[in-house]
Amino acid sequence: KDWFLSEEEFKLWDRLYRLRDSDKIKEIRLPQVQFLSLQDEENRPAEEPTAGVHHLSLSEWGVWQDHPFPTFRVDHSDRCHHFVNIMQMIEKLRHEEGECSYELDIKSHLHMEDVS
Amino acid sequence: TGFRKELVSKLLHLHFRDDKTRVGADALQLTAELLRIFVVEAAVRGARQAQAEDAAQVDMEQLEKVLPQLVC
Amino acid sequence: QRLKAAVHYTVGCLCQEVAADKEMPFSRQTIAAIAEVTFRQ
Repeated sequence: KDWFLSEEEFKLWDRLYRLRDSDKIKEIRLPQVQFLSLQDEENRPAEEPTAGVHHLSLSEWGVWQDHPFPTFRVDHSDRCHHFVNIMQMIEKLRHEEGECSYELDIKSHLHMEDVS
Repeated sequence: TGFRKELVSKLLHLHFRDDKTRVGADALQLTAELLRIFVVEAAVRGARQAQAEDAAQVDMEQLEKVLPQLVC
Repeated sequence: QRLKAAVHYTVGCLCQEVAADKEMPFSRQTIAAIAEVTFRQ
């Protein structure tokens, strides 16, 4: 009836879930993402890669993010749909040749007198 | 299966600036349920991706594919 | 570390339930990864 594991639970954890020293991956971390444009309050230094530690990647499968993945009980948020839309646009721009359609779209709204 | 209230309380207190901050029983229960839903959602999305790829098990690759949209 | 182990254990139990329901096992690394993400969130 406390927060930590009972002896029996600890044994189960040790046997079933704990990553072993013999494993190639001994620890897994979700790195704190650094946005240069956003001042991070705590200004944590970027985490250096360390042997045996796997840093979960939010970008490695970026190309896969151009469509919403199936959900279970929690639907995608608006922010997630925005993210998917942006990835779709990036993907579209990547495959374009010649004139950039996005630039053409935006140019129609450009009025030089607005540019101070 | 779920997160024990005592564990949730301990997790929350890690982030409180004032040690005297208290958490009500309802808030603890709600947070425990939120954590449970988050874990199950992550697990099911990963499992579905593994099924879509005819994988034998859910490996980190499948989880990393669903992770960006999950944390969004 | 005991706190992370407690979170990790609970996540493991939940993943086992999903694994049974979906008939799709989880690697220990994946369970540890979900626990890490949950702990960070």
